[in-house]
Amino acid sequence: LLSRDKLDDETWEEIEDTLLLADLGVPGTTELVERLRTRVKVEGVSDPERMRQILREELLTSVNPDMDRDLDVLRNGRDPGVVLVVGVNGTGKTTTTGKLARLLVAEDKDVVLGAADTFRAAASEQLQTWGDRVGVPVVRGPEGSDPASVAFDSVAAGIEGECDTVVVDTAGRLHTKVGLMDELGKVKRVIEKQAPVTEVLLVLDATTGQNGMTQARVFAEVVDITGIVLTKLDGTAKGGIVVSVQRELGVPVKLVGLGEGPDDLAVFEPETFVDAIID
Amino acid sequence: SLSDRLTNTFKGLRGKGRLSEQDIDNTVREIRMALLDADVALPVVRAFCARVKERALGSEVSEALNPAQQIVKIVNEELIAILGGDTRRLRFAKNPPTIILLAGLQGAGKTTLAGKLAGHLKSQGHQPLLVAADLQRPNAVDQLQIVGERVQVPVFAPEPGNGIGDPVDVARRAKSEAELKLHDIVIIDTAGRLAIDEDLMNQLRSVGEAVQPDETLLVVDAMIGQDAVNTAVLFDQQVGFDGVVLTKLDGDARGGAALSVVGVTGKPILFASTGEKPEDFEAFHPDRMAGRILD
Ligand SMILES: Nc1nc2c(ncn2[C@@H]2O[C@H](COP(=O)(O)OP(=O)(O)OP(=O)(O)O)[C@@H](O)[C@H]2O)c(=O)[nH]1
Ligand SMILES: Nc1nc2c(ncn2[C@@H]2O[C@H](COP(=O)(O)OP(=O)(O)OP(=O)(O)O)[C@@H](O)[C@H]2O)c(=O)[nH]1
Ligand SMILES: [Mg+2]
Ligand SMILES: [Mg+2]
Repeated sequence: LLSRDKLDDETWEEIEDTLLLADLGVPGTTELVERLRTRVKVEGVSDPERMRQILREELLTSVNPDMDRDLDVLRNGRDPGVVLVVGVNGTGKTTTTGKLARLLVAEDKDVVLGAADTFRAAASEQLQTWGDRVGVPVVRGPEGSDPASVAFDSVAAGIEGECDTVVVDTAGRLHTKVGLMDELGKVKRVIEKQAPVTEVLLVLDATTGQNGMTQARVFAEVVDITGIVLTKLDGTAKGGIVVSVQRELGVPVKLVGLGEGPDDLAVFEPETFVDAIID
Repeated sequence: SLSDRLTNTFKGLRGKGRLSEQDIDNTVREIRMALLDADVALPVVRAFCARVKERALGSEVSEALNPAQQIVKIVNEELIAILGGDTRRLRFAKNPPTIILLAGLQGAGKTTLAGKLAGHLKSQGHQPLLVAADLQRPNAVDQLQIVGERVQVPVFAPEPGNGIGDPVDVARRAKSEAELKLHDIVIIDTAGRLAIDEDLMNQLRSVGEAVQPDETLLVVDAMIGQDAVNTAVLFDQQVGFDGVVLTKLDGDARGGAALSVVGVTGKPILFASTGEKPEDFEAFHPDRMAGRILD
């Protein structure tokens, strides 16, 4: 990007293309380009290298580098931390649940997993495999049973065992399905009869386009999300949709998924994210 | 909707008489934004808008009573032409079994689709065989077995998966199994993979070379954004596919990916998946898709 030696209309087009291709969307791109034009005018920029620096700065600003991205997942006094993992179908919730368990086990924490996807074929088996792989117990229920009761049981097990963290995996559901969103709200309420949910992670696939914004809005309304996990960032997609999600909802991206193995989970780093877009 | 946006653009032009090229450019700009909002990939938007501009400069618009509506009509026609151009049915082999290979990114909906396709073909009088060739995702073999049970289609799962077994070997053996047990259709489920994962793309190509599929279907999530182009082009270059299935159309994603994928590969979308149940499966409707993208 900006590898030629002059600044002209083509440069602006190149910048706009880069942002659009990263799934920043039309309003996000337009707004960022406006800020760049203002700075270029005010600062009298004419060299592409300086332009590139400014673009990097402005893109970094729009990702809000000072946001608090801490995970509130550990025991607080009498209650284990309770993490609820939510999102639409196929984004990587179950895999992320397993990776999160691995992260905590590596820090010597006691973890229980709740297989509250009682609907999809072999969902609890999949989470069981993850539990076995990373060395944590998994609470399951019969297929087709009430997800809220499995969630409840997993939190009860976490309290009973004086664990540090309970991570509850839920079924993928499209935000447009009112019945399923109601069910998710109920899962959260039922858990909170015993212990507060300390972290609600919305799992977003990095390949998602503008629909990611709608997903986040609805999930935020129904279960009040506290963090985003951006998965499959090891692919070619840039995940630019999170820029508008963070801005509009004030919810930080806390983690990124970088592969299918237990260790492929990292803390979200604004600089790395920005460099991947403009490099 | 695009119709509203263009009507607004044209409000300022009333009584101006002939449309200038600038007027057309402003209109095409609105179309470009509408398509990008709908997640159509940028290179496809460019090519599409160039084509629309070409037509918009012609007499069909300059002599139209309602130029805005005429341009919307052009956009709709061009969209349907691309989306529906080569639309066709599933191709069966002259000599059975017909081999269908499913491919795509992680989580696109392949395993679920395998069941739907099997159920649909069985209801049409075929004897399909499902093949569990995803030996890597945890319990993918179990998932396919359950999916197969739900539509009462047998599943060939000689390897347990979870890291054990070779997909190329399973595919080969599945073909022999189908010939032996007289299944006229073989549907092979494979592991989701990134288009830039060389090893896994080589593996998928090897599966194809081993069994020579009659149809390789790229399964694409309707909510995918700009990455649709990279994915489609790389899968086509590295493995090759014959048709596309668009999934999760029961959501409210605009689905611009449909135009992106067909636009860059020329391959037709054959089916639409519209839910998680086996019956949530239908032929792809280009006109409905066009309406959804322009909405
Ligand atoms: N490359 C890559 N693949 C991932 C990542 N996270 C998850 N996956 C893969 O994405 C696919 C779907 O993952 P799941 O964990 O089953 O997704 P899910 O959200 O639980 O799916 P549902 O429960 O069916 O809604 C699997 O093939 C995972 O291995 C990631 O960060 N990178
Ligand atoms: N709402 C909806 N969900 C779907 C549709 N197709 C698949 N799903 C769901 O999407 C999720 C992923 O589906 P899978 O069939 O496991 O996807 P996959 O491509 O096999 O995933 P990998 O094998 O990990 O690459 C599951 O929760 C499915 O139930 C659809 O058309 N609509
Ligand atoms: Mg899951
Ligand atoms: Mg699968």
